[in-house]
Amino acid sequence: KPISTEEKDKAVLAKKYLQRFYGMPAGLQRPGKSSDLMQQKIREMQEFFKLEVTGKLDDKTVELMEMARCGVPDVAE
Amino acid sequence: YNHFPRDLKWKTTNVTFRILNYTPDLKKKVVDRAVRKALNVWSKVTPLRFTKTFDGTADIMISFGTKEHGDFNPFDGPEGLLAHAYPPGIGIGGDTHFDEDETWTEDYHAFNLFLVAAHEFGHALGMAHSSDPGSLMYPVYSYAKGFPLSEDDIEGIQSLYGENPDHEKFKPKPIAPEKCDPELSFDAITELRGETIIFKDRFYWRLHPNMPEPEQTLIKNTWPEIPNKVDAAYENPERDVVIIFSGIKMWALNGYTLVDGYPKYIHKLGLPKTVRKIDAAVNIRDTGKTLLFVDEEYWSFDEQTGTMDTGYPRSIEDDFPGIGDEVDAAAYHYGYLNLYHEHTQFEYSYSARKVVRIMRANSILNC
Repeated sequence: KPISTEEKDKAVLAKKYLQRFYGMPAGLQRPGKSSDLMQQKIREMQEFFKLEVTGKLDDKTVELMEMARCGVPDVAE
Repeated sequence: YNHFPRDLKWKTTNVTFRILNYTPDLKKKVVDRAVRKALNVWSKVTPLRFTKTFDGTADIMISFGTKEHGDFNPFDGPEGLLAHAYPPGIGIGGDTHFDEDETWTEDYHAFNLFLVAAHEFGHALGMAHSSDPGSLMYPVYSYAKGFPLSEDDIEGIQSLYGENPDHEKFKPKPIAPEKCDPELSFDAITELRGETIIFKDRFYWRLHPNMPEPEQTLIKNTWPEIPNKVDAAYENPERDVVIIFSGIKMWALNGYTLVDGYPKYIHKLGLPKTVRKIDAAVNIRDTGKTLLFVDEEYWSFDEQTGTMDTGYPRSIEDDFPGIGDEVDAAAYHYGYLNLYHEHTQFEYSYSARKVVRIMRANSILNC
């Protein structure tokens, strides 16, 4: 089933967010590897914000990603 | 709280700062004052001292810029990213940048420059983000009045620089309560359109049937008008309002909005002036009565007539044997009254007129 534009928007937002604040590498990944990596990074972000850790882009996770915030990464590099 | 790797910090407690440019949103002296106040937040609790310079390179160089502004770490236009800062170090270390595409204010509108600056200067001094939603170093912006540091922030910065040898008295914000703390007690519980809201300190947990993980939020984030401390709360489903009690005042909320004409004094309900605080409140949907618990006694308010029932107050201990004589919070579900006191929850059956179950108060939070 084609992915809805809303889903796509969410995925783009999440990808940018995780690259910026959770050290997810940018650029192309091997097929399959990128979704695992993304799930792992989503879990990291959910753990940090004490959300339910699902690895999925549920409403609460996306809602938090959309909030105004500081540009320093949460994962202290 | 978190620090940066290797606990990066300034080698000296005398730190210099310089404001390179200004936002047109605020007068220059308002920006100067906000920056100084934001630095004072940290010097109040540590030996750190900040000196303003007007030329050359300071430890903390402060500037406003949009999108790509010279450090290959671009901003993103309005909302989203508000500002960022670099951990202590030479060169860009300590530098703090604000997104000029935001609207900067000195009150609760848009983004309060003082609050954002205080957060960013936390980074410039060595603090990374905290996962405590009540901390200043929590990554997501929220407006709050009063001294912005929580105990979590203070513990973090003092573990880098020590305490302020000549500190004045200050009142840090308490750490966010842990939901599975076995000693956890509640301030108030109410239903709100099918969800359960549990108030504790400046926070509330929100339980939703299809949300297994309770969500903790600052009260002021959702209801800026009501106080940081809620004594009691109940929902009147007929009127679709939640009544919030704090001290001798009460507020009526219709979802997220405050009903006009509130706050009102609790004595308007018919309580005597000697009552200064309501401990717990619960609406018994089957009878249309609202029980108001005060110290060892309780009143019954008839929502239909808007008057207090005669024959009250009555003794809690006499009418609800087995639960002790004080109640912190109360909820009613399908013929069972859940009465909370300290870290215990008593399930009282109206029909059997006795306590049928005793649990930990925070078992409602899946603990």
